[in-house]
Amino acid sequence: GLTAKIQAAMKKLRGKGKLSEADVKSALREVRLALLEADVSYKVVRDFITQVQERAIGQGVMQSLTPGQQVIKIVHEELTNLMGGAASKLEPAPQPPTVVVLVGLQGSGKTTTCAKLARHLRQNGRSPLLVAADVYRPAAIKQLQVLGQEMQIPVFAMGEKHNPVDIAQGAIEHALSQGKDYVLIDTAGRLHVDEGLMEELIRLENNIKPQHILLVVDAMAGQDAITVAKAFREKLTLSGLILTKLDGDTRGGAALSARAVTGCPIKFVGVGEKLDALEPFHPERMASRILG
Amino acid sequence: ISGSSGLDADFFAEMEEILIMADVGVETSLALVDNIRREAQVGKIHSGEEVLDLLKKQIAKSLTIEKSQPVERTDKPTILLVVGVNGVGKTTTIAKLANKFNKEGKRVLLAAADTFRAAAIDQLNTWAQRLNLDIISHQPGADPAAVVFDALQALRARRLDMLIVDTAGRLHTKVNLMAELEKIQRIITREYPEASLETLLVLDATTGQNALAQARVFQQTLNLSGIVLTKLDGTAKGGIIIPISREVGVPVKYIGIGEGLEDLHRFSPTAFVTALFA
Ligand SMILES: Nc1nc2c(ncn2[C@@H]2O[C@H](COP(=O)(O)OP(=O)(O)OP(=O)(O)O)[C@@H](O)[C@H]2O)c(=O)[nH]1
Ligand SMILES: Nc1nc2c(ncn2[C@@H]2O[C@H](COP(=O)(O)OP(=O)(O)OP(=O)(O)O)[C@@H](O)[C@H]2O)c(=O)[nH]1
Ligand SMILES: [Mg+2]
Ligand SMILES: [Mg+2]
Repeated sequence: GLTAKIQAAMKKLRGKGKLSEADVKSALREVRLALLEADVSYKVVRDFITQVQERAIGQGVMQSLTPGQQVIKIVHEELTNLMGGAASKLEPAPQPPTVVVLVGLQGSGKTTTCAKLARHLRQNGRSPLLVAADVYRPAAIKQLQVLGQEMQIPVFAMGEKHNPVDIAQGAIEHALSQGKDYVLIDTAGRLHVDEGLMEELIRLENNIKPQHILLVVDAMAGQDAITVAKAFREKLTLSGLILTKLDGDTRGGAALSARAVTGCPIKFVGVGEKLDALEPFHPERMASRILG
Repeated sequence: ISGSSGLDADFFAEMEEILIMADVGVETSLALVDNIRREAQVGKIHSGEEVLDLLKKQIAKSLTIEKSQPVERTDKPTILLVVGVNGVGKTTTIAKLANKFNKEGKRVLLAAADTFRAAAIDQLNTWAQRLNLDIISHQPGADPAAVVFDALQALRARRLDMLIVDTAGRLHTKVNLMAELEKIQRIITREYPEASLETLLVLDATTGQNALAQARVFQQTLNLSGIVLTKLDGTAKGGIIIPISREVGVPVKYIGIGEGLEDLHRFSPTAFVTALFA
């Protein structure tokens, strides 16, 4: 893997005698390639390599007896730090209910994740209410209702003829009257460049002031993940990210791109289609996975 | 592309950057630009515009797979088996295809063979109702092979022109689920050998390098006849189809450019390449 490639690059360089800054840079080329192949966005890779390079040179990698090992260690540490702390919880609001809204591109896994989060919360002693606020996709409401039914968790719906803001407000009133302490709102998938639909989310945020807005990102997303995450961050107050479909073999570089450009923690990861397939985020594991 | 019309290192670096950021992948991007740099030298081409034009033509050519035929046949019934990983747009693409062929006068039947995901049958059923098309479905949790079997009987008995089969999304790494698809494809070729079978892999333009792995594995398991690249109405370029074309050789037949019934276009290599560099 990458470790072997860096070792090989370093070996070639050491044959020349003392290492130079340029030598360190060329060994880092292997890291750059690995990150790009892992779908980390171009600019994020560039910034990351610059960061690692400065640290490597600053820490005297050039004088080290094992420069290859040192570089790898620095890369792993820097990447793990960047992936962020493990804080896989949805902090409660000062007053109940704690409102959580899931947003993201079409097909990223919002509806399934919404249901998984409800299950997770109930396992932790909470009393969640699911809210079907996707009024566009055929049978989206039914999809959430089927999942809620499966878990015996209530789903608040007003049908497709109401707008998401009204549905959200109705859901919060219902939660208060029913003693539900978490309200999880599933929204329709949308493009970050769809002004009307992004405006709808902005209205939703201004109206119900949720405690959490979570951007759901497909782990197999490519270079464009940075553009998408940036756009959602600019229009909304994001509080966290959820990475889905990590049960596949994608390296998941989009996680780094999204994290770097939003500054938000990755709260959970989806690792399967079943409702129990939600895990806390492990930054070190993700770093290793991305590096391949 | 940079303001300078000269061919300096910056020019080629910029080309590589555009390709990589379009999800063409590092290896293919470097190979494409390396090739074009040598051709520029050999051909004594000095203008950046000319070199870019040459690159675009080469990519468009590599995306034009000669044996690519349109999906529908007029001489025999057509069966479209639509497959792909989770959430890429299979069900929506089926609605678009059904709409297109229905408007062209074909009698189309739908098969709701995603019996697993919550409300998958309801979702396809909604489209069937909107389009006033027949649909074969069982209850959630039923054997998808049984749904397909019934649909094949209906296709024959009702003397229809086309059957489109919706399948559950599945990651290519799930061996048992891929085996299920292979079984479904085998049932179709065994029960209805006289039909023209097209197996379409749906890929999401927002997917990165993993789309190449998806194409490889789906092609290994099934005999794919085409790719549908969806969500090109976003900002992702879908450049991964370039290495896929080189390595897997399956032609892109349609692109999805939105969530409505009309948002399906025939794939055009030149239009795609123009958008790639836009
Ligand atoms: N393998 C796997 N599949 C997942 C995961 N999360 C969601 N899915 C699947 O991905 C597909 C899309 O999930 P949805 O929950 O419908 O996605 P969505 O974001 O709500 O889609 P839209 O509402 O259309 O934007 C479904 O087939 C899900 O079962 C995951 O972690 N792993
Ligand atoms: N913007 C855009 N959205 C699309 C396109 N094609 C599909 N979608 C959306 O993507 C989401 C997922 O579409 P589906 O048709 O349910 O995808 P699927 O592959 O059948 O999903 P599973 O059956 O769960 O694996 C829906 O919200 C669709 O409206 C497209 O070309 N552009
Ligand atoms: Mg949904
Ligand atoms: Mg589907």
